[in-house]
Amino acid sequence: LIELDRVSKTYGSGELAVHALHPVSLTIEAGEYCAIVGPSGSGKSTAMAILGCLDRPTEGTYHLNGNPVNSLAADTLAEVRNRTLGFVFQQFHLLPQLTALENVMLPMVYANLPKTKRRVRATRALQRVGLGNRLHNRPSQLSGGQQQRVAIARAIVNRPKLLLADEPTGALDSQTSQSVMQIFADLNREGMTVILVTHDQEVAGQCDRTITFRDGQIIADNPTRTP
Amino acid sequence: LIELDRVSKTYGSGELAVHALHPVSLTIEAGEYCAIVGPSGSGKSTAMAILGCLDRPTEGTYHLNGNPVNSLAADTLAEVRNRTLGFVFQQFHLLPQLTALENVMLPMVYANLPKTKRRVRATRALQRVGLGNRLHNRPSQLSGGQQQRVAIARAIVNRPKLLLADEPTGALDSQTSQSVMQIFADLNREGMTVILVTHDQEVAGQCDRTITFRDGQIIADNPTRTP
Ligand SMILES: Nc1ncnc2c1ncn2[C@@H]1O[C@H](COP(=O)(O)OP(=O)(O)OP(=O)(O)O)[C@@H](O)[C@H]1O
Ligand SMILES: Nc1ncnc2c1ncn2[C@@H]1O[C@H](COP(=O)(O)OP(=O)(O)OP(=O)(O)O)[C@@H](O)[C@H]1O
Ligand SMILES: [Mg+2]
Ligand SMILES: [Mg+2]
Repeated sequence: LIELDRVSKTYGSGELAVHALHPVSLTIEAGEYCAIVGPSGSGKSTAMAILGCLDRPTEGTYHLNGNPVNSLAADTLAEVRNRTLGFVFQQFHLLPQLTALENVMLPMVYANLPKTKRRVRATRALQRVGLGNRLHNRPSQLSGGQQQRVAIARAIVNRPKLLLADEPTGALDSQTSQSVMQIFADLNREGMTVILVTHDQEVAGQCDRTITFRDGQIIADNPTRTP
Repeated sequence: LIELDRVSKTYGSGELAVHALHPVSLTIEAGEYCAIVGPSGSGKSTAMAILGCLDRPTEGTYHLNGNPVNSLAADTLAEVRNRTLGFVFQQFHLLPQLTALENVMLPMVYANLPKTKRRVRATRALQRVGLGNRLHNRPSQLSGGQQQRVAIARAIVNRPKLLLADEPTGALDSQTSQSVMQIFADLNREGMTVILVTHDQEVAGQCDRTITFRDGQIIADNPTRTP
């Protein structure tokens, strides 16, 4: 499903260049459940942005579902992204002027679903993350953990092939984290490919494979050791 | 230093009312090192906003340093806040158009320090959190954990009497978390009152006192058990 071939990302140039990713290669099959770990600033979110077609590599190629992503035009890329991908951002990125329900309904507009159907599916996704009683609140009226859960509901509502979640439990207490991890495990069992970035060993331990970043490189890539 | 007397916070009214905090009472002496824990949505950030003079309670009184905060005029309140408090927000709230250095220099403008002095102090604070080489980057050019560390540097640069940090290690790997916790321990040893909200047991375990929230109430308030 995913093939990164010697992908690198450099910001700026000359003396000011920041090599966020050195050439990195990675193959992930459909249906896998991977954790990406590594220190702050090691390139995890940068790698996720490339995987999620939200950013292009400086060098190297990215094949998603057999298609070379780099060479796609912007609108084709947007369509691939909307149909195939679900993304939970490290900082949520909810639209402040929309309610929780409206935020979660948004990805389905591209799928040409009628409004009643979008509303039902969005409601179910929000109930699944324990926010059935906060549908009509806007993000500023929600706690940090509640906003994170809205972002998770939004990422899964379109039943994407590939779910990319950057620190999905960062703002959650252990009990809420566990119910979110249960959702990811269920989705993975139903066939969804799931890639999580996490600082939480407890979370990484529940994935099948652990990919470790350091200074913009992958320094380890192993089946998760079950303790 | 801190006295919350039957403080409550209600959003909305009538049927739509959300009781974010039920009457809560709390006394914290100068020099204490407290962890506030509890599930997502239990009222922790709401309590922190009141403690940080960023929000007023619906009922009850808040005395800070012997002064009743509720009855202060907005500009007096702003002055108290700038002189006494350092705040690390759950979602950082850095100014996107300013560099890391400029963001950290900002609180000192109110302290009437000359610009050269502000620059030196801000540089030291950023070096202390390991960002000495990112001074001139703007938040969008920084990783999640780097942005969180800029927010921490900004909160301590004015040497406040009271430091309030809402999930200060949420976006940090364990090694970076530890160096941040070392900073808080050093500041507390120098006399700063430190109150952290955290979901991380590892972090809570390093504070002297643990205050547990649930459904807008304090359900436990004990010295931290050392394991
Ligand atoms: N402006 C608002 N209007 C309505 N409800 C609000 C508003 N702000 C906060 N709330 C609600 O108040 C409750 C407490 O929120 P708070 O942010 O204090 O929780 P928290 O303990 O910090 O949670 P987390 O651990 O998820 O950050 C939540 O149910 C939240 O939805
Ligand atoms: N637009 C940019 N310009 C310059 N440098 C950037 C830019 N965006 C990211 N970087 C740098 O690239 C490096 C990798 O960032 P990235 O966000 O991928 O780290 P991360 O592993 O996700 O960190 P964290 O765990 O703190 O979220 C960091 O050093 C960051 O400062
Ligand atoms: Mg990141
Ligand atoms: Mg909170």
